[in-house]
Amino acid sequence: IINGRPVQKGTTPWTAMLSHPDGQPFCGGSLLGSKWIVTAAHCLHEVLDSEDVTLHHLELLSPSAFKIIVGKLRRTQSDENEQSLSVKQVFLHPLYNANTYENDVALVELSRGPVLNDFVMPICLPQEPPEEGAMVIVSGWGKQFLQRFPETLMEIEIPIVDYRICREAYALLKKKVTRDMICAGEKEGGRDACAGDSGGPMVTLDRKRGQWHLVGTVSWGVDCGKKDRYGVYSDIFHNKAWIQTVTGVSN
Amino acid sequence: HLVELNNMFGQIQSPGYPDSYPSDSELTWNITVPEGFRIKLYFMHFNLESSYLCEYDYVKVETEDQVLATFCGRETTDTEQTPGQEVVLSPGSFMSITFRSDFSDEERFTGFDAHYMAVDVDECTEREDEELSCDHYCHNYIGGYYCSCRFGYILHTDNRTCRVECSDNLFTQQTGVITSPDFPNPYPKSSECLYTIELEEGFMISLQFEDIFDIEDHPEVSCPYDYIKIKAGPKVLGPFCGEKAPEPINTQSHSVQILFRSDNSGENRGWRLSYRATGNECPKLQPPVHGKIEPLQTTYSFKDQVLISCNTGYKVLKDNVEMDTFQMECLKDGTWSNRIPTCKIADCGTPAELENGVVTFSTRNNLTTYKSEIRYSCQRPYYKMLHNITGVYTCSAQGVWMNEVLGRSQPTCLPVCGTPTFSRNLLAR
Repeated sequence: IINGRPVQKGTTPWTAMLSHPDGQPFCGGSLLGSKWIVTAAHCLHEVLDSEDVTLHHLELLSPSAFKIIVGKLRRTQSDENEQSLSVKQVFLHPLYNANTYENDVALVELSRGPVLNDFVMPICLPQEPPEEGAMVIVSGWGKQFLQRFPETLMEIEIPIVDYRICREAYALLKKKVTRDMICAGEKEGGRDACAGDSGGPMVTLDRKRGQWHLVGTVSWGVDCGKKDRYGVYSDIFHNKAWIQTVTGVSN
Repeated sequence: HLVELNNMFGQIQSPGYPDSYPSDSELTWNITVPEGFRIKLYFMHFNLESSYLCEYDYVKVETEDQVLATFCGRETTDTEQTPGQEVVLSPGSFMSITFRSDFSDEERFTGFDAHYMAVDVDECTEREDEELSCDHYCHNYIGGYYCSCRFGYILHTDNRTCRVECSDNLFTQQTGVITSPDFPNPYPKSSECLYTIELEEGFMISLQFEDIFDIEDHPEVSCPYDYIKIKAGPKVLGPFCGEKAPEPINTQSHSVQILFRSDNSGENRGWRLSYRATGNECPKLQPPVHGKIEPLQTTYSFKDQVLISCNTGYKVLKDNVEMDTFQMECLKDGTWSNRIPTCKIADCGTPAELENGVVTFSTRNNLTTYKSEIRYSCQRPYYKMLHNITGVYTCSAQGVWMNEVLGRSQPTCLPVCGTPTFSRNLLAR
């Protein structure tokens, strides 16, 4: 997270860490329902070397190749409220395109759900599509400025950017922003997600219901925090139906 | 002379007809026609010497046992009778005609010319003799007749009386009514009816004659025609007949045979009896606490069955097995097949654990019996109950925890989402 601030303990109890068995974190995620993690699809397969990136040619991470930690705050040191959870199975979005990051969303089913408490709580699914200009909070353990990893979970508060503005900005870089994506950040850059934050939550407060809900998950971007380089996130509302079909979760 | 005639018709004339007949002669014609016919005789010409009471010349018509007519002279007077246009009919299939002339005949008498023919006897209309007439229906045909019977009856081998097939009446119910066939109409003739009352050992059958009792009898001889006999075990009661019904009979047996026999005559209305089988009485029963006995009777006897059931929320407990109802039977030795079971309050047992929730008992010492209440609640604030139900479950009469919305399904605690205990101050400017 570039230009972020440390997260206050217990204010983002849905944030999950995806880490290798050696404890090395590699992505973020969000707890959904009692035993599901929403994250980015590109977190869960080996880095590509061939052009053929259709779903069934991706080499998925095996459930035993990573674990999920919730209730986490510090990046590498253990926390008193963290719960380490094993993975039962992984579902990539059926229309995920590893080349273009379309539908870059995946679901991880946990073998056992965590114990919910003040530090572990699921995020709600959005009831409405995201609003341009709405303030959202993105959190993660990814790189900060000067490529250094943070000691603790960091967060930024940024606005959602108009889809067309974002699409045109990326068109100059020959990048395609599609309808299943959301952009957020400031035009002049500054606050942004970065490598290692992928899959992490973009949330906003639904004032009507007094609930935080998941707007998007960190997906991709060019550089981190540069001018006209918005962060691109996978739109959860766009894929809500698929998420509910797979998980059966409703708010 | 004797002439035997067997034709169905014929002519008979005096000797020498139409010349005068000789004196001092006697001629008999015996006419026989088949059964079912009679003979009709009539004269076309008649001219005999007349005499007081036809003592000289005459024609005599007779059957085996009676003189039908004696004719003489030319016309009928108060002492002589000529046939004129009269027809003489024989009662049966035989007629004998005798012509006699005495020794002196001053005048010339030309005698007679007679004709005869067989005519059918309509046994159906003529037969007075009850002994021989048809019992139900009579069908006359030329030369005879036959009988038939009403629906449900069978023509007896005597081809006259109608009997019924009534030898396989079996009664197995504990009570019943038995009557003679077609009661209260006259019972059929020539019938041998057998009514069997067959019950399980342990029952005692008692008989009671009712209403009309009318079986053909005889003033001196005991029931020589029709009668009813009752066989119960080794005992045989009867024969009964006449118009006075026998007294109520307690046969002391579980198997009784009633034999009713009728001969081929008589028009009597028969009889009707009701029977009841009772068994040994069993002791009075007390319903279990929280239960009831059905049917509730002052006394119970052999084969009576009762159903024990419990009030709502209680189950019948027998040999540690719970059931909804329990049946008992009064046995033939006057004991009950079982002891009265008890009624055990339905117990829903310890309620199932609720994932991410807890159960609390709303009644003293965590009762789990009928009507007890428990309350499921989810671990707040992290979980909340799906469907926003009360979580209150009541132990139902079927021994199942029931919720008014979910029925017997357990509630579900869903994670509460998006409402962290610690809230940040939004830094948005």
